[in-house]
Formats: sequence, C-alpha cells, structure tokens
Amino acid sequence: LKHRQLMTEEISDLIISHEKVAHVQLQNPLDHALLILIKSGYTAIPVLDKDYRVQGQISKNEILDSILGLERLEMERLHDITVESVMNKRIPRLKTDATFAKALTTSINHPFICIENEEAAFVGILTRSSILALIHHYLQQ
Amino acid sequence: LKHRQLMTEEISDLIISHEKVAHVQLQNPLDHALLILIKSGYTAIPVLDKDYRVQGQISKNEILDSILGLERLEMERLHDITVESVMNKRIPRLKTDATFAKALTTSINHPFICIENEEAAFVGILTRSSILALIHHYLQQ
Ligand SMILES: Nc1ncnc2c1ncn2[C@@H]1O[C@@H]2COP(=O)(O)O[C@H]3[C@@H](O)[C@H](n4cnc5c(N)ncnc54)O[C@@H]3COP(=O)(O)O[C@H]2[C@H]1O
Ligand SMILES: Nc1ncnc2c1ncn2[C@@H]1O[C@@H]2COP(=O)(O)O[C@H]3[C@@H](O)[C@H](n4cnc5c(N)ncnc54)O[C@@H]3COP(=O)(O)O[C@H]2[C@H]1O
Repeated sequence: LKHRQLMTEEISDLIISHEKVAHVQLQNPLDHALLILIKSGYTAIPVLDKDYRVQGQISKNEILDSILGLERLEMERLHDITVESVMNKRIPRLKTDATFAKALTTSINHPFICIENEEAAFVGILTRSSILALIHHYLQQ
Repeated sequence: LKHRQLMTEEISDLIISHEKVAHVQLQNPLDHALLILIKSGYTAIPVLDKDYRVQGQISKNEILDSILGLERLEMERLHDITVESVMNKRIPRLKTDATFAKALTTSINHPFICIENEEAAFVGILTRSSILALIHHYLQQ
C-alpha cells in the first residue's frame, strides 16, 4: 500500500520554483551563458524564450565543445554564437500534475526535469537530489 | 520485507569499474584536465595519486572558476596550475561491502561516489543514475 502511495504522489511539493532557477534566453551570446554557469556553479540550466517557455538546456560542456579548435579553446568566438545554436533541444518535461512514478523514471537519465503548467509556461525544475531525498525518507520508515 | 532486502543489498553489482572511469592525476596541469573533461563530457571526475588512491575530484567549474579574472577567462594560466591545487578534497567514499541504504543516503548530495577496497585502492564509482534505476526496478514490482 505504501508503495502505491509514493508512486502516485504528486510532484508539486518537490518543485524548485522558477524564480530560484538560473536560466538564460535563446538569443543570449555564449559568453553571457558561460558566465552565468560559472557564477552559479550549475552544470546545466534551462533556456527560455520571450514567452517564458522552455526551449532547451545549455551546459558548460556544450559551450566549450563548440569553441574547441585543433590547438586551443577559441574564446574570442563566444560573443558571436547564440545559446540557441548550441543548446540541447531534446529535454524531458513534465506537467505539474505528473505522478512521482513518472518523475522517478525520467530522472534515471536526466539530472533535472523542467516542469510546465497546462499552458506550457515554465513553473520550475525537479532535481535528482529531491527525488532521492523523498525515496530515502519513504524507505526509512 | 522487501524494503529490508533492498536496503541491505550490497552495492558491488552497481559499481562502474575503475577501467571505465575517466580520471586525472594530482600533478596533471589544468589544461590537460579540462581537455579530458570536455572530451568525456563528464561534469566531474576522480583525481588519483601514484598509488591509485582517490585524493579528490575535479570539475569544469573548479577549473574555470580558478582562472576567472575581472574581464575574461585567463586561459594562458591553465598550464601552470596543477589539479591538486584546485580540486575538491572533501568527497564521499564507500567500501565495496557498503549497503544500498548507505549509498542512497550519500547519493542525495553527491552525483557519484568513489568506491575503495579494504586497502583503500580505487575500485570504481557508484552513480545516481544506477541508484535510481535500481529503485525504479524495485518499486515497479
Ligand atoms: N548551490 C548548490 N547548493 C547545494 N548543492 C548543490 C549546489 N549546486 C550543486 N549541488 C549539488 O550537486 C549536484 C549536481 O549539481 P549540477 O550543477 O551538476 O546539476 C544540477 C543543475 O544542472 C540543475 N539545477 C539544480 N538547481 C538549480 C537551480 N536553482 N537553477 C538552475 N539549475 C539547477 O539540476 C542539476 C541537479 O541538481 P541536484 O540538486 O539534483 O544535484 C546537485 C546538488 O546535489
Ligand atoms: N556518456 C554518457 N552516456 C550516457 N549518459 C550520460 C553520459 N554522460 C552523462 N550522462 C548522463 O548525465 C548524467 C550527469 O552526468 P554528469 O557528467 O553531470 O555527472 C556524472 C559524472 O560526473 C560522473 N561519471 C559518470 N560516469 C563516469 C565515468 N565513466 N567516468 C568518470 N565520471 C563519471 O558521475 C556523475 C553522475 O553520473 P550519472 O550516470 O548518475 O548521471 C549522468 C547520466 O545520466
């Protein structure tokens, strides 16, 4: 019975709200995105459009990989490339009423999951650490 | 009963063996470590000493943060700084006979955990994705 309780639990309590989520915009240049990633310390962050909808995510690795030349990192190119041209567009999204079971399955291969509302507006993210913490709490009992 | 079965399970089946784990050495310069991190795509990797013992872990963020000047990333300094001087030394380690319960608790705040044998030699790593996959398999039944 307790299994069913956990797996059907709603995820809304676990969501990190969008105001607390570091993000960048599609048209931002890569030097801006790299600075946000270094300052925040995050590996990857969501990319939003002007209507506050999630369009992808960007990581330090995608940025550095895009300027890795034969001999060195061509840092001078960072200002001329947009986030949109190197970001990862194939990212998981869940609705706010998704079950914990769905979030667990998705988190196996994704460190965080973007959460949207019914109108596809960005609500926040769900992270592996919060999923693991809830499982730990549940299995402890 | 099944709870107890999962929590007391040994972690040995979940370990990614050391031959498959990207790593660097203490005395490597940062430009070498950054290249390994970009080529492998990993966020952070273990740092080993000459006796194949884990001494810490290094990430793209620690490397870039260490050369972030007021105006730009001072890439020319990368060759003169060693991994040892910027790596994170406070990392979790578990022994090969640790229980799943201990691995779950540790993984809440650490994306991967270094595993050592009785003589403190590096055996491999345990990742959040493998912990989440086992939990998912267990809760599905
Ligand atoms: N400032 C901090 N304070 C405390 N612990 C920190 C931390 N930064 C990182 N960590 C720890 O390191 C893990 C990996 O972070 P990473 O940045 O690679 O990967 C992160 C990052 O890419 C993204 N993320 C998390 N919080 C975010 C936020 N507020 N804004 C944007 N992205 C976020 O979700 C991924 C998974 O996060 P998760 O919490 O599961 O897992 C985090 C967390 O356990
Ligand atoms: N080449 C690849 N193929 C398939 N999926 C990939 C992948 N690279 C990354 N991922 C996915 O992205 C997650 C985060 O990877 P990240 O590099 O930030 O964080 C990684 C990385 O820092 C480290 N790691 C994993 N495998 C490693 C290896 N063979 N050597 C060195 N470090 C490794 O452990 C962290 C957690 O790994 P985890 O598997 O839980 O979680 C991985 C995995 O779900």
